[in-house]
Amino acid sequence: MNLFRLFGDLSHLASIFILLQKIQSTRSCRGISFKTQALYATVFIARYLDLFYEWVSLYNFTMKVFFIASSCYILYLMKYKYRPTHDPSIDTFRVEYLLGPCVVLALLFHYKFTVPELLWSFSIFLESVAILPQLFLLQRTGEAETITTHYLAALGAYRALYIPNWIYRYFTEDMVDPIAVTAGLVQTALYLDFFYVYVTKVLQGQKFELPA
Amino acid sequence: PVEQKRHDEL
Repeated sequence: MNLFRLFGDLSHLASIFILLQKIQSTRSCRGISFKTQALYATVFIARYLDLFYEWVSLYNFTMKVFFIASSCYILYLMKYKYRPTHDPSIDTFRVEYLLGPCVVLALLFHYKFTVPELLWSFSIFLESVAILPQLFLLQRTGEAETITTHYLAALGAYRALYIPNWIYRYFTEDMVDPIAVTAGLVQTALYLDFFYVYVTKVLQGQKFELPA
Repeated sequence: PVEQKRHDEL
């Protein structure tokens, strides 16, 4: 464990608490893409199945359980408890355009041709693009509640912090994971536009609004 | 070993 990864994980944890806080305090999931949340639940379930047969550490175990449980809980909140506040007519990104290519990529790029390794690869590729329905929704509405932008910023910072972690591990542990690194770079790149508006507007105390 | 290290990431 190094500080980059620790802060990355903490940022990921924070993003989920911010999202829960947004839903509970506004009693609404307006502005949140159900599709993106469903993709994250898929990502965590596909990747963390190793919970059942591989012990890494208490930290690792707790985080995995938390990410699976919280993502399913968020889906429940959106689908049942706050269902009327979710507007499917603006959450229109076609997820099959993400799922299909990720399956193909996992079949092409993996470390071993076994079910867990294919699922791991698939989850890495899917995670890198899972934010697209959310960004698409943001693009369509052109604005976002401030708390929603904090959620997105914390979520984007998580994978961005994994990049220095990989560089650090390359030098200290001689570890290279080309699949995770490539996907992580793509994932972070997708946030660049958002980060720009977040830093120049939200952090200056203005509302998050995209230029018309 | 690389595989094991890979799985300690979240």
